[in-house]
Amino acid sequence: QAGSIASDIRGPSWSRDGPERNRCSLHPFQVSFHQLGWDHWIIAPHLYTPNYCKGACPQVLHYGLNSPNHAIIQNLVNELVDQNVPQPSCVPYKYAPISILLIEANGNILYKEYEDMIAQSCTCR
Amino acid sequence: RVRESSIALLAETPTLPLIRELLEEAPGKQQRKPWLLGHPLRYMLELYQRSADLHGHPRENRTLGATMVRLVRPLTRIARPFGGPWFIQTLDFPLRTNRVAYQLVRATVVYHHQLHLAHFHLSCHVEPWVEKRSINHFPSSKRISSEPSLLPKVWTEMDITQHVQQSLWNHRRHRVLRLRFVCQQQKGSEVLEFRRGTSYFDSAFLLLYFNDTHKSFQKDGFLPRDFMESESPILSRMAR
Repeated sequence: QAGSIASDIRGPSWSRDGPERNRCSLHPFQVSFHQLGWDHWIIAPHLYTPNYCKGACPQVLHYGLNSPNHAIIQNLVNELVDQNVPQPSCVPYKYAPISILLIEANGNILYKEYEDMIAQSCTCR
Repeated sequence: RVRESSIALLAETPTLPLIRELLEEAPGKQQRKPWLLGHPLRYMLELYQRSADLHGHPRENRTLGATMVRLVRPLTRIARPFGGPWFIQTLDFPLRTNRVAYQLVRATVVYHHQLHLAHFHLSCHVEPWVEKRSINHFPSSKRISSEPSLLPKVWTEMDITQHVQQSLWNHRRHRVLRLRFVCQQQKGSEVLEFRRGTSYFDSAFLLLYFNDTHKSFQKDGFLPRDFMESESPILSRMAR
C-alpha cells in the first residue's frame, strides 16, 4: 500500500519540502584544531573536515536517504495525525574515522584512530 | 569565553571516550612544546604519516595492527658510571592503570643501539632491570625487522610484549616498567669518563600498541573497569 499512501501525501504537501537546494544533504565543512582551541594538544592533522548534514527532510522519504521505517511512520503521523510530532531530522548516516596524533599532559605522545568523526552521508530519521 | 563554555558543556557528558580524554588528558596551554622536539616526536610523526594521510584519514594499507599507539617516555633517567667502559641508565616507564576497553596488543622499546658522544662510540642495549648486576636479556625479545622500519639505522625497536604482559600488565596500581639502558665503549676507542648523573635525553622510549574494544563492550553491555570501580551514584544504582 505504500505507493498509494505516498501519492496521497505527495500532492498537498509537496511544497512543504521546499526547493530542491534545501533538501537534506551533506555539506562539506572544514575546521582547524586551532579554531577549536585544541592545537596545543593535537599535533596532526592541522585541519579537520567533520562535514555536516543540513536541509529539510522530504515528506516522502526516498530510498537513497536510507531512512528507517520509523522515520516513514513519523512522517505519516506528522502529516495525518498530529503535527506536534515533528518530521524526521536530517542527520549523518555514515561516518569515517580520523587518525589523530596528540600530546598528553604527561608528555607522552599518542596516535589514535577515533571512530565516527567525519560525516560521509546523511539520512532522515 | 566561548572555549570555556564549550569545555563546560563537554563536562556535562563525560562518558564518551573522546570527551573523557579531552577533559583528562589534554595538557594545559602553558605546557606546550618544551618536550615536543626530539626523536620521540619525529618517530611518531613518521608513524602518523605512514598510517594516515594529510587530512587524517587512516590509510587502508596501514600496518600498525592497532588503533592506538602510545609513546611513553621514561619518568626518571638515573645514570651512573659502572666501572671501566660501561655506562648505565635506569629508565622508569610509568604505565597507566589499564582501561578494560583497551587491549594491549604489543609493547616495544625503542633505543639507540649506538651512541656517539663527541669522539666516543658506545654500543648499547636494553635489558630488564634487576637489583644485582648481572647480564639479563629479554628471554623472548626480538628485534623487529620484518616490516620496513620507521627508524634511522641508529635506532632499534625490540619487542617486549611478553615481559610487559607477564610482569606488569595485570598489576592494577603503581605499575612502573623499569629497564636498564646499558652502553659499552667500543673496543679501541679512548675510555670516556662518565660522571654520576650524566643523562642522555631520549635515549630510549616505550611504545604500547592497543586495540580499542569500546564498541564490543558497549554491545555486550560492559562498562569500562575504571568506570565500574569509581564510587559514582550511577555505580550505586547499578549495584542495587
